[in-house]
This record gives sequence, structure tokens and C-alpha cells, in this order.
Amino acid sequence: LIKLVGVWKTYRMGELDVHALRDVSLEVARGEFIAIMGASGSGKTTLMNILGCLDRPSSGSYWLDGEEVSRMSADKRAMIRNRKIGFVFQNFNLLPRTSALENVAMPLSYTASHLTEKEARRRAKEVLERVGLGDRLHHEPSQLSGGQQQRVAIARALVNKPPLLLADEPTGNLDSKTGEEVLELFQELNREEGVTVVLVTHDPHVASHAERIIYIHDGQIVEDLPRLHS
Amino acid sequence: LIKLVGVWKTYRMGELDVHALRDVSLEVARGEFIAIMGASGSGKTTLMNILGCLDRPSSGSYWLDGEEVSRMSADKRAMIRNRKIGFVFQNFNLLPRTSALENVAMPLSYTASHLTEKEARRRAKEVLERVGLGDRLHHEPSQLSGGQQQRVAIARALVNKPPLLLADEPTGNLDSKTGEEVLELFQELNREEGVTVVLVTHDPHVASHAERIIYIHDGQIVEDLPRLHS
Ligand SMILES: Nc1ncnc2c1ncn2[C@@H]1O[C@H](COP(=O)(O)OP(=O)(O)OP(=O)(O)O)[C@@H](O)[C@H]1O
Ligand SMILES: Nc1ncnc2c1ncn2[C@@H]1O[C@H](COP(=O)(O)OP(=O)(O)OP(=O)(O)O)[C@@H](O)[C@H]1O
Ligand SMILES: [Mg+2]
Ligand SMILES: [Mg+2]
Repeated sequence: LIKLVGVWKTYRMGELDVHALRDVSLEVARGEFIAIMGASGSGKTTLMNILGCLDRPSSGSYWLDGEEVSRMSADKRAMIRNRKIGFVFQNFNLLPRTSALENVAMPLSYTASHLTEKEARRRAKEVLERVGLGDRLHHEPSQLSGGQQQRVAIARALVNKPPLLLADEPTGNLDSKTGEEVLELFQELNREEGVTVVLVTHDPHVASHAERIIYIHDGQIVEDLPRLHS
Repeated sequence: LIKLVGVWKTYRMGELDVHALRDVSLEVARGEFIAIMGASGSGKTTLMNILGCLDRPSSGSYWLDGEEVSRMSADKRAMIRNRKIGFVFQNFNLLPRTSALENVAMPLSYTASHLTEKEARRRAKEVLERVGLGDRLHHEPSQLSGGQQQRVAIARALVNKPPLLLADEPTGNLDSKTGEEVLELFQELNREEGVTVVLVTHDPHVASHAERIIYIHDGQIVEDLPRLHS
């Protein structure tokens, strides 16, 4: 499903270059559940933004589902994102002044435009109930706790059952019980719907839910191991 | 230093009332290092916003350093915040389009206005180096990773050495090594400068750095225990 070859991402800051990713190559098969770990600033979000077609490499290639996407136009990449990728952002990126329900229903207007507004809202409600927010449907982001906002972001990424789920530290604001429920939901989608999951985390316990763990250090992949079965 | 008596915080949402805090009473002595834990949505940030004089209780009282602050005007509370409280926000609240260095130097213009701009920037630089961001001084928030932004927020809260440090999930975006360095810095300020620390966390390992742990559930304090010494 995913094939990165020789990807670099460099930011020019005046005379300095910041190499956020250096010569990254990675393959992920359909249906895998992988975790990405590494120190703060090591390049995980940069990698996720490239995988999610939100950003382009400075050099190197990215094949997603058989198409080379890194040189496509912004419009084409947006279409691919809407149809194929669910993204849980590290900083949530929810629409302010918009209820949890409407935030979660939004992707359906791109991908499932055959649904009536009523059906879209019903599906959004189901996913929100799944992450424990059935009693917060009409709250706006500013009326939600940090972990509740994170769960709205998770629900929004899942509502159109995308083939690829990219989750950037999705449990960072959740207590262990709530976090566990979210991870079990990801595992269920992976096992039962074949959703490919790529999850960035700082927490080894969260990473243990994946079958393969990739370690990034200073923009390079330094380890790529199957999880140790306990 | 801190005395809350019978504090309630209620949000009116149409016909429903959301009781974010219910009859909360709490005392924290000067120089203590306490952790607050509880499920997502249980009321931790609401409690921190009241302790930080950013918000007022719906009913009940709050004595900070001998003054009853809950009924003071917004201006008076802002003055108290600037002089006495360092706050690490769950969502960072950094100024966009402003470098890490300037974000961190900002509180000094209120509290240490005798410093020249050069001295203020030097002090900001020292704190940023302390949290491992010496090579990111001139990056703006959008040019920083999630954990780097979190560390800028931490540095800003510490730069004027406030007597009370309130930190709302300050390690949520940090890998364990970087998180440990931040917690050791808090412990050092607590031991050597007598800074009173109130830290919200979902991570029991983080909470173990405190000497007392308070558990919140559905807006109420349900446990208040000294840490088990291991
Ligand atoms: N402005 C508001 N209007 C209505 N309800 C609110 C508002 N702000 C917060 N709430 C509700 O109050 C409750 C407590 O919120 P709070 O942010 O204190 O939780 P928290 O313990 O910090 O959670 P987390 O661990 O997820 O950050 C939540 O259920 C939230 O939905
Ligand atoms: N627009 C930018 N300009 C310059 N440098 C940047 C920019 N965006 C990111 N960086 C730098 O690239 C590096 C990698 O950032 P990235 O966000 O990928 O880290 P991360 O692994 O996700 O970290 P965290 O765990 O803290 O979220 C960081 O050192 C960061 O300062
Ligand atoms: Mg990141
Ligand atoms: Mg909170």
C-alpha cells in the first residue's frame, strides 16, 4: 500500500538547513498495523504529513496504492486524501464554532455524498458514541476537554472507514482506560475491516498494540522490528 | 498557599447543566509538589483554570497566598497571574508568528520590567537551553514539532521563576527521555527554589514524581494520597 524510497525533507531557515527526514525508505503492506516511535523532534509528524499527502518530500518518491503521489498537484493529492486516508492530527485541527457532530460528519460530504444529511449525522453520531462522546455531540471544541477534542479528531478520521488510518499521537491526552478503548477500536478496524494503521506514539504500551515498530532518530529510520510477543 | 472551599463550576448548555466541578475543597501548602489524575473529561483543566485565576468558580471560594481571589476583577486577577503563577497549558497557547525566544521572553516584560531587552532574551535563552531547545530559538511555533512547542510553553511558564507552577499535562507530547528531563527540572525548582508545583497528568509514572496524588472523577475529588514510596 505504502512505498517510500529515498525520501528527504529539508527546511531552509536562512543559512541553515533543517533536515527533518534524511533518506527514508519504508514499505507498509495493506492490512498492517505499525507503530512509529522516536524522540521529540525526530521527524515523526513530518513523515506522517508526507504519508498523508499533506506535504511533499524535498526529494525521493512515494507510491500510495500503486500511484506515485509525491509530484501530483495539490488538488489531486486532496482528492486522494479525501478518499483513502483518515488522519488524526497531533494538534486535532478541529473546526472551531462547529459542533462535535458536524466536525465528524464533514468528511462524509466529500466521500459519501450519496448519503442524506440525516444519514451522515447518524453515522457521525455512532462513531462519537464509540469513543464515549455520545453526551457531547453538540459541544463545540472550546466546550470540550483536551481528551474529548482528541476523540472528536479520532472519530472524524474513522467516519468514512478509510483504507489507511494515520494517527499522530492519538492517545496523548487520554487516561489509560479511554486510551485503551481507542486502541481496541483501531485493532478491531484493522482485523475486521482490513484498515491499514500507522500510529505515532511516545508510549511503549501503546506501541505494543501494533505488530511492527519503527524507530526514528534525527530524521532516519534506525530500527524496524516486529513487536516482541508477550 | 492554595485553599479552595466548596468550589462548583457549572456550564449552562441550553436546558442542560454540565457540572464540571462539584463541591471541590483542596489545600496545598507552599513548597508542595502534587499531581492530579483522572479520566478524560473529569474536570482537571477546569480546576487548573480556577487555580490559575483564568476562570472563576460558579460558587465557592479560592484563597491564593492569603487573598480571596475568586471575586476579584479580571484586571486584578491578571496582575496576580503575571506575578505569581506560571502556567503550562494543555494546548500550549503560544503566540504564532513569534519566535520561541520571544514567546518565552514575553512574561518578563510584565514581571521583571527592570531587565533590559537584552537581559530578558538572555534569560529566555537559558531556559530554552534547559529544555533542549537551544538550536530552535528562532523557530516559530509552526516550525516546531508538537513536543518542541510543548517545551516552549514549559520554558515560558518558568522564565520568571513563579512561586506557583501549574502544568496541565506537560509531557503528553514528549518521549520518555525528554519528559524525564522536564520532570527533573520541575523537581529541582521545587527542591531548590521552593516552587509549589501542581501537575496534571494521565501517566502514573509522571505522577510518581510528585509527593501527593489527587484523583478527580466526574468533577469531584475522590482520593488524596501521599505517593507510595518505592
Ligand atoms: N465551555 C464549556 N461548556 C460546556 N462544557 C464544558 C466546557 N468546558 C468544559 N466542559 C466540560 O467539562 C468537563 C470537564 O472538562 P475539563 O477540560 O476540565 O476535563 P479534563 O479533566 O481536563 O479532561 P482531559 O483529560 O480530556 O483534558 C468535560 O466533560 C467538558 O466537556
Ligand atoms: N516548517 C519548519 N521549518 C523548520 N523546521 C521545522 C519545520 N517543521 C518542523 N521542523 C523541524 O523538523 C524536526 C522534525 O519535526 P517533527 O514535527 O516531524 O517532529 P516529531 O518527531 O513529530 O516530534 P514530536 O514528538 O515532538 O511531535 C523538528 O526538529 C522541527 O523543529
Ligand atoms: Mg509530532
Ligand atoms: Mg484537560
